[in-house]
Amino acid sequence: RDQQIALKAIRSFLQSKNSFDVLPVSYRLIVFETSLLVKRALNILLQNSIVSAPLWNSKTSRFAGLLTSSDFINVIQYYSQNPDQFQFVDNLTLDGLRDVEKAIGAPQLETISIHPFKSLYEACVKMIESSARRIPLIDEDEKTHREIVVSVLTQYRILKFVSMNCRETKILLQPLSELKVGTTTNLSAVKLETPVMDVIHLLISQSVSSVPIVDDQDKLINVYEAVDVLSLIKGGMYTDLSLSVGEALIKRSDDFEGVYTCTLEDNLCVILETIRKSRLHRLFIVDTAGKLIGVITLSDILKYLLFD
Amino acid sequence: STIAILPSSLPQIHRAYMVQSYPELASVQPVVTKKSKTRWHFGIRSRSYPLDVMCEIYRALKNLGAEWVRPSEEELWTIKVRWKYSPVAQKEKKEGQEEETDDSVPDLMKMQIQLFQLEPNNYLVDFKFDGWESKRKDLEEEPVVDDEEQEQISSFSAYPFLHLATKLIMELAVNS
Amino acid sequence: LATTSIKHNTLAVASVIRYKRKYVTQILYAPL
Repeated sequence: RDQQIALKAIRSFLQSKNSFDVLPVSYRLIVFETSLLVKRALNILLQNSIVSAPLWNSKTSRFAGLLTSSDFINVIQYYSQNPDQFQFVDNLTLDGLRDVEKAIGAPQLETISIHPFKSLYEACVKMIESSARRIPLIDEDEKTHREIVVSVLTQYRILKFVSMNCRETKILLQPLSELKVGTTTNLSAVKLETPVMDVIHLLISQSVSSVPIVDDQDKLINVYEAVDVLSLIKGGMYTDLSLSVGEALIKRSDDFEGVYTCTLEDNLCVILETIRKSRLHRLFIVDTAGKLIGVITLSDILKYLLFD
Repeated sequence: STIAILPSSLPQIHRAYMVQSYPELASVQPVVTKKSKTRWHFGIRSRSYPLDVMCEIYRALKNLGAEWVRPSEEELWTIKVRWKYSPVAQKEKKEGQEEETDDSVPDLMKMQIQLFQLEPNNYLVDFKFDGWESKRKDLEEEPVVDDEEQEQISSFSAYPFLHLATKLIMELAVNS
Repeated sequence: LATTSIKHNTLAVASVIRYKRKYVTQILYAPL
């Protein structure tokens, strides 16, 4: 009963607030011109500790979608299929990413967006429908009627906003074992020795943003995330296609907070409390011996809060 | 709560584990996302002689096809610029069809460029967005907007202004 | 207008604008 009361309260909260409410009073927004080199854009993302940025086409004076880790994964995929095209990859500009997408047959990511004054509930529905993890907030310039990229809202920011402002999250005490949340069946896992290229192919083929790494007893020992691809390209290691995922993870920067785990005894109250305090993007469900059972992503949590 | 961070996933522990198994990996360094704070300046600095700076700016504006109001005596160090900014229409232009320019969209961006003296022989050139103008209402003064409407109009995109500022700064950098 | 020094052939410019009641520092990175 408490669980239902909390879900009702959270849903009406999300319907009563809009995306603009989530934005701080003062914030910055980094945007790249589409004529920028991909490798330059990568440096700027890493330097600012961000993993995505909106693109702006100065020729058409229009918003040109978002640069995300999927684009970098496509570049690595393209390179693994055309190892002789190192120079092409090195001189690739952000406009060229669309051609790379076509060359490897990657799905053209539909650029969803929403007006900042639409409800948070609608923003969540759009992200869940398009399995996007972030959504650009677009308004229209009064004079030139061209798009204004006001900001980009992520699933993490929305869940953090809910956990900070919705006290009903405190009564979401039903254990995960009783909820149908997350994935606990046919999870693809790899070993530390698995070539990182195979892991990247898994990210694409399973359209997931992380692959768990287990030892011979199926104990979880690490996770390769889509954003790790940025360090792989930055380090120029993607040219060594035989690299193991264990070696690739050595490139991870020291400010990586680590992989979050939980058990089926945990509940959404403690999970949302953890999201309020730390930047986590998924939790791996393990048993008391640390064996991998499943994964619960921010999309899973949002889907449950909105539609269960 | 049994939520925890997996110790073997912490970078230092993972690195130690990998080096223990493969000693040759000791040389591989993590990507240092050097937090070199981006250093921001107001406008662009110049140590040249003020009149030379102004000359450089007028030359750059001319090369970029911008127009400006003839400077008045008391405002020698301010340039009121007007810049035709007609981006390529998004829709592919059909063969032979003359470029449809959406007349309702103003395509003359106004910008104010001002030279400031920070201290003897240290100058600063600042750029400020100064609204849009459509080619028809030539030089008509922008209607005075009251505060409430100003609140509304504040949703403007700075990107066209930032883009033209980069072109001007690059022109100045290349010339100098 | 705020600017950074040109590095690796890339220039960054920024301006703070008011969007409704909030302030956005819009930063644009462009190649030389």
